[in-house]
Amino acid sequence: GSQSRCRIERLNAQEPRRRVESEAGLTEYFDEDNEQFECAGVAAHRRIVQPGGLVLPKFYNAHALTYVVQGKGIFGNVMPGCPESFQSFQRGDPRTSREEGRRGRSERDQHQRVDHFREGDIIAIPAGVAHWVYNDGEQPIVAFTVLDTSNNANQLDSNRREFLLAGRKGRGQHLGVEPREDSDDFNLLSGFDTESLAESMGISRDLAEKLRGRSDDRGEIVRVEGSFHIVRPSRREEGMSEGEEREREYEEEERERERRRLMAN
Amino acid sequence: GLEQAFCSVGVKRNIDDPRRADIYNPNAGRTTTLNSQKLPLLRYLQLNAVRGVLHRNAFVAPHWNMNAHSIMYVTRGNARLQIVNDRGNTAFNGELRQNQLIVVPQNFALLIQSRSENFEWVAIKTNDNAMVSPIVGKTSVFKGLPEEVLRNAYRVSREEARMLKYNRGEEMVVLVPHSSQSRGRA
Repeated sequence: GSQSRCRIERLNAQEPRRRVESEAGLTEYFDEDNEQFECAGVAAHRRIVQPGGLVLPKFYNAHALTYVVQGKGIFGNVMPGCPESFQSFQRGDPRTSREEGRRGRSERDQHQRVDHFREGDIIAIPAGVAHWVYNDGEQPIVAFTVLDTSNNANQLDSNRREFLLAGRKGRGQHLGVEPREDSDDFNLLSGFDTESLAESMGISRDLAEKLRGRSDDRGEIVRVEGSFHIVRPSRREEGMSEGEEREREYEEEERERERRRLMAN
Repeated sequence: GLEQAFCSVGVKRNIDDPRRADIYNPNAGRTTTLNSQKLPLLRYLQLNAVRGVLHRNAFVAPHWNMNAHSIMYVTRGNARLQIVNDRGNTAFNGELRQNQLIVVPQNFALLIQSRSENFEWVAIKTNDNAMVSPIVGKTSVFKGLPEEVLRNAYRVSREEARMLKYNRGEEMVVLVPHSSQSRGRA
């Protein structure tokens, strides 16, 4: 079937055909029905995340690679069974416990690894793995993503699928000659009834209703109000100023360039 | 070569024996997984199997199969199943009884609650190392996410975010009914 879709006589430059706007950004999708994408068994999109924007947790039905065209931020891939290795406290340390006690429990957290990224980075996102992104920079993040829907990791049909774990996807606008709108997509939890969700998670009905997010109209990229404190290593915590940090990064890049030049020789 | 590869390879393994359970909670139930690490032939078949037993009103945590479809066949009892697709729509919401089967497509979210004394099933999955991603519990997505992400994603307080992460404590996959959990704590 896929081979017959590859009888292409003429190739065309493609531009995004559908746009979905959110509170703090937008996503533009390339036309998956185009024979070029069908032949290659891939889907592609471009996402723009405004400063302070958070791409809500979601996963794809296929492996994906993202190239960061512009901006910087942090992201996390959440793999089931991996340890919550980023911790803001140490159990059993009496000094830490006392300190925590003074500050109250409000600042404690532990979660899986998070990573920084910046312009020029490639980020790998395995199929079925939940991930999120936060823009902690001063300019919008622009990221280009390709999903390999024909890979064996995707056992569904060749359509791209995004499974939201929170929020809800706004109506898509088709760009071009016949502009039209899609219907809304909701998050996975919204498909469970409130009672079952509350009971299985051991939470109140009110909180379960919030998880379902039926009345959440912020979209899939939301604006973070106030600060966004998560546990992550920072060079500045080691007493390094922002200028020194940039200088260190520049030196590392120089070393990397030199290493590559020597390898080429 | 063929002889070495196939003729002497193990082809069976019991997954009904409770002593072989991989996940066990006396108040909720158990699951036993047979994958290609336990039975290498499954690597060739690209299939694996899960045996599950769930006590009355206990849950299988909301989860999705990351890399496989799951074909669930009920061997005893009945349970309520809810299955959700990528658009957040309920693809199935109903009861599954003995001798009935349902196909749970890859990535679709699934929640099971036993309605009988013992709900028992076997699931054949289309990957020799099928992986499951639970939403709550010890090895869950919620536990791996920073509190700030949960807070902003669901517009909840810090306390509520913490409840989402830790309310199910060390429980994994098979969950005790919440009401009996409260009684236990009391």
